[in-house]
Amino acid sequence: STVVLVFEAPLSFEFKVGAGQKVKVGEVLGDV
Amino acid sequence: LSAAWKDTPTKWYPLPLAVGALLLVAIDYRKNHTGKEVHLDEHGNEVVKLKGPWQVHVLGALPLRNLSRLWGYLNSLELPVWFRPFGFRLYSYIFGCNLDEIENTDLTQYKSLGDFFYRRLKDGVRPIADSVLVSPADGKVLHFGTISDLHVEQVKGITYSLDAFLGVENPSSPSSTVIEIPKTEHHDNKNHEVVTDEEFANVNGIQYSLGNLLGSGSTKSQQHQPRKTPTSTPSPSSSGTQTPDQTHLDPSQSVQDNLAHDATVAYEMGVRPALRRRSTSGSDVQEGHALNFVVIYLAPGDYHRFHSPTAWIVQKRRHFVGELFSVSPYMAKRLQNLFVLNERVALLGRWKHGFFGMVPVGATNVGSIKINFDSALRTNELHPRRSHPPPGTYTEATYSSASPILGGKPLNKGEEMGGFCLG
Repeated sequence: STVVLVFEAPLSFEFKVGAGQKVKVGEVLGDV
Repeated sequence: LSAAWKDTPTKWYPLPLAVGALLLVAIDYRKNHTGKEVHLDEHGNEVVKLKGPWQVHVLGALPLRNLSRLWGYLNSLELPVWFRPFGFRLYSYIFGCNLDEIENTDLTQYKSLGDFFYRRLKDGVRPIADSVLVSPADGKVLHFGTISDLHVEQVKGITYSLDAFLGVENPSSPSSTVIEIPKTEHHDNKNHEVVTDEEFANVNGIQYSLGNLLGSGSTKSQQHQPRKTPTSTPSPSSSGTQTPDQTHLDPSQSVQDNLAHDATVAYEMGVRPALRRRSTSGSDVQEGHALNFVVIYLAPGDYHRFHSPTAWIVQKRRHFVGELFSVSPYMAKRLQNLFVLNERVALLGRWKHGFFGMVPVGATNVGSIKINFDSALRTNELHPRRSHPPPGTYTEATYSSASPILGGKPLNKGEEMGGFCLG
């Protein structure tokens, strides 16, 4: 199963994860 | 048998040409008559095709939905109590589940593998980070980035249409059914309406200035008191006698409280969704903003409930009935339009930066998607062959009745939203 997020954000938004990285609920994905 | 197994020589010989020709005809027939090649709408905006190497076409020929349902049925069977701890420990060992963090550590209490698969976690084992966007699920980040030209990159070099993925606004489409989700809170549905900044919400004859309710200042301590107009005094009870308790249960007072609560929620979220009619397709991005995406893959051993990744308001959901291909990284690299072909639930709404969409996508082993606040949603249902909706079509439900001011269902960051079930 997969969860896809699609969202509008300011250009200053930055992902804080890398492809292939394991994440858990509540961990940072990105920030403005 | 042993001798036959060891001594019988393997003899390879070519299949007759006719068999190969029949196979090709069967594949072509299936491709053209079972909806694999589909126009999303009658205007030809997007065509979804089953594309990929031969392995993909072999998988496409399998009855994946029926297999998924059978898998779900088998995993719903109640297991003997003595077998449960052993069986679930073995499963956890194979798929890497952490049994220390599950809510109910007594494994005999999980009746089936499906029950164990949809397990809860202990409170506090998933702290929510202080960030605008957090992970909605346990899993692996497959891909992320910025969406350009309304096309989402599935893997490097392979894209799919955002419109095909989320659906396009087309209320006249006969395949789109609008369902109003029954509200669970005490609101007056008849008087619910979308209003502009300058308008007032009118509920039970009491008018509220939304500007005052939502506030435009920067402090959270602002009082959100509704303004009652002189002409809108609630009519007294016909009996003329009211006890203090009855006064407390006055419906208009309850509505007033709910409105004030919703306004406070909206203020704290920084979201004002019901104030302007805006598209929820994500195509009207504000200047200085961009559309982003991230794909998180949940492996079989992962915790399979998903949570709200931010504070946002879900305004509608679109349920796309499709195929149930595996969504593993192996398939994502090979099957184009994988996420457009598969069954999925697109939850669309707004957050403080604009459009926000969250899409749980089903797979062969986990075809059922649950949304906690949407009991009307039914996924991976058995459809008779003739009435099976073609891929690309969806049924739509709006959550506007959940809150008159917010125009949808408000969710806090980290709040559990639903999950995936086996089969």
